[in-house]
Amino acid sequence: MARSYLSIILSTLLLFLPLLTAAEAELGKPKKFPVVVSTWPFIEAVRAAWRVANNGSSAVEAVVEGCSACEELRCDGTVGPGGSPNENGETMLDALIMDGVTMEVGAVAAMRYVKDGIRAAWLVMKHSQHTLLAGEGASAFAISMGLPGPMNLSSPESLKKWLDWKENRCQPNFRKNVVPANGCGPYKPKHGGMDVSTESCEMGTIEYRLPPLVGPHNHD
Amino acid sequence: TISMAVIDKMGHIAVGTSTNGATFKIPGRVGDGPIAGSSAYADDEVGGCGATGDGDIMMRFLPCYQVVESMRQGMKPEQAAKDAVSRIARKFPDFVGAVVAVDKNGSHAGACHGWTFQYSVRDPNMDDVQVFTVLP
Repeated sequence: MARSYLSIILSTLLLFLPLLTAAEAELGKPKKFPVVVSTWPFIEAVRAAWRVANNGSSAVEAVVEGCSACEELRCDGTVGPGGSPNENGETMLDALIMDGVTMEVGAVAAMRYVKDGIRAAWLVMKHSQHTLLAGEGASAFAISMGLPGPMNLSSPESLKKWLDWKENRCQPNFRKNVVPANGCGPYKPKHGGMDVSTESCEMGTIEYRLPPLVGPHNHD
Repeated sequence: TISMAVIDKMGHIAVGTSTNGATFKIPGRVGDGPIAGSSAYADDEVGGCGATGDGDIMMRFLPCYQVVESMRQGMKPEQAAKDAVSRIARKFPDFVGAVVAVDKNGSHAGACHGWTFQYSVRDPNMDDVQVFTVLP
C-alpha cells in the first residue's frame, strides 16, 4: 500500500517538475511588457500611458491616457487646444486611435469646439461603425457621446500668434499660385482660374519647396 | 504631434495620435494625424508605428503602414523605419518627418529626415522614461 502511495507522489512530482522549471525560467527572464513608445520627449505623456499599462489595463486605454495627458499639458504646443491657429485664428484638433488586435480605428479630423481629441477618436471607434468623422459633425458626435463642449479652443498665446501673423500681412502661409501673393487675401487664382487646360503637357517634375511654416514647432 | 504605440501586459498593441496640426493652415486643411497608416498604424501580429512631420506630404506615402508591412516581411524596426522615410525623401528631398517603429517583442527604432528627431520609451527594464535621439 505504502509503495503505491510513494509511486503516486513520485509520478506527480515528475509530472509537475517541467512546469515548475519553466515557470522559474519565465520568472528569471527579464520582463518584456508593457512597452510605451512615443514621438518626441513627451515624458509626462509616456509616464501616464505607462501607469495605465503597468496596472494591467489594455493598450488602447493606455494610448488614450497617454495622448490625453499630452492634450492637457499641450506638450510642445502642437497637441491639444490652445495651439496652431489656422488662417482664421481658430484651433482645431485631429486624432486617431487604432487597436492592433481587432484592427478597429477611430479618428476625428478638423474637430472644432471639443478639447478631448483622442477621447473623441476613441468614441468614434467604440460607438460608430465609421473610421473617421470630420469638422463640426465630429464635434456634434463627440458632445452627444458625452464629451464636454462646445468650447473655444483658442488660447491667449494662439490668438497673439495669429494677430502678429495678420500684422505681418499673413506671411508666410500655405497659399500657392494666387494673388495677392504677399497679402492676407481674399485670394484669387493667379492664372486662368478653373481653366484646367493651362496644365502643361510636358513631363511634370515634382515641385516642392518645404513650406517656410513647416518645422520642428509647426507640423503634424 | 504625439504619436504613441503601447504594448500591454498581454502583448496586445494599440497606437494613437493627437495633434492640432499646422499653424496658419488654410481652414479645412487636415494633416495626416487622423489618417490610419500615416501617423500611426498597428497590427498585433507584427508591431506598431508612430509618425510626425509635414502631414501634407506624409499622407501621400502612408509611412506607418509601410513600416508595419516591412516588419511583416522580416525587416527589423530600424531598417523598416529608415526604408519608409527614404521612400518619401526620394520624391521630396526637402520634406521634414520622422517615424518610430516597435515590433511585437518591444524592440524599437526611429528614423527621420530634414530634422533631428527624439522619441521616448518606457519598458519594464527602465526606472523611468528614456529619450532616444535620432539624427537625419
